[in-house]
Amino acid sequence: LPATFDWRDQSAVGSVQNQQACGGCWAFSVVGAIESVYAKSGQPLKQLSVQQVIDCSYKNQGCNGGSITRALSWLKQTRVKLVKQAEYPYKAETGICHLFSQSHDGVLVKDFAAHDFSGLEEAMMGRLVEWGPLAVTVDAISWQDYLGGIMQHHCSCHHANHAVLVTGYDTTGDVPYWIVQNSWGTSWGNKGYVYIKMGDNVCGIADSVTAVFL
Amino acid sequence: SFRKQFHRNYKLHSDCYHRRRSYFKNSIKRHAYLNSLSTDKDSAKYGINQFSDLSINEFRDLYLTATAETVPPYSGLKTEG
Repeated sequence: LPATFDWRDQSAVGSVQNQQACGGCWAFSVVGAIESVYAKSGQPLKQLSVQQVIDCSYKNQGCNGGSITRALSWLKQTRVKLVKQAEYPYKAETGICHLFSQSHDGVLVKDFAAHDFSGLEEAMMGRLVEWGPLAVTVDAISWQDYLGGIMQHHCSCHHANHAVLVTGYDTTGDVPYWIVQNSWGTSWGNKGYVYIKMGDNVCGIADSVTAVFL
Repeated sequence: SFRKQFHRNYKLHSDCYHRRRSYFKNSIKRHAYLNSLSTDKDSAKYGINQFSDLSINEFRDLYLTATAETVPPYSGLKTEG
């Protein structure tokens, strides 16, 4: 494995989004993963609709919360195509699901894999490089006050409550860290990213790791 | 300064202002505690950001809304399909 790796360097990661006053982090991480895997396959990076997932993934609660795996199960089972963001723009509130015909252009999720990598973060590095950016859940209670740097302490792994996208890692310094894209805008953290120490399952980053296959 | 930077429009000395000021003060205390234990060069830094006038409960209710399903341990075997 390379000592440092970031899917942003392959132009396979969308820009940092801002979920605003909507608890739709789970949809942002799912759609971010799909965008990246789509771009990884050689297609141009395109922004897909988070609002479609929020409105239509009926087993989740829209802006009141949801789960990565439930959203991906819905996409896989219904074979709903994810349309472009421009066709179904973000409103930061739950709305009525807009349906598109099956012939409408969009991205189809073929499958996904969700695993617990706690104690196996080196294997998780390999899967990140092979499969693409990974949608993960974390305990983000202490993220309220984060400004930047590598999060190494004060981040328990007891209760997952937030969903984000792991885009890379860096093991070249004294403290190896995961590179994680958040959905709280670019003014938060390191231009919208948080760095999390590797190896100790800090924030529970390895507890529930999901990869998408298109 | 905070209100200007983060475009808060609650008026000075209103109920809302006092409540937000109280949450802001609590966040300053949290920053001092968190930074006192993060002394390494590369360690995370904690301080004032757009969430500093939210209570912990407000922050949790608004932004920490994801749930995680129990997933199997990674075995190294291919599971696609």
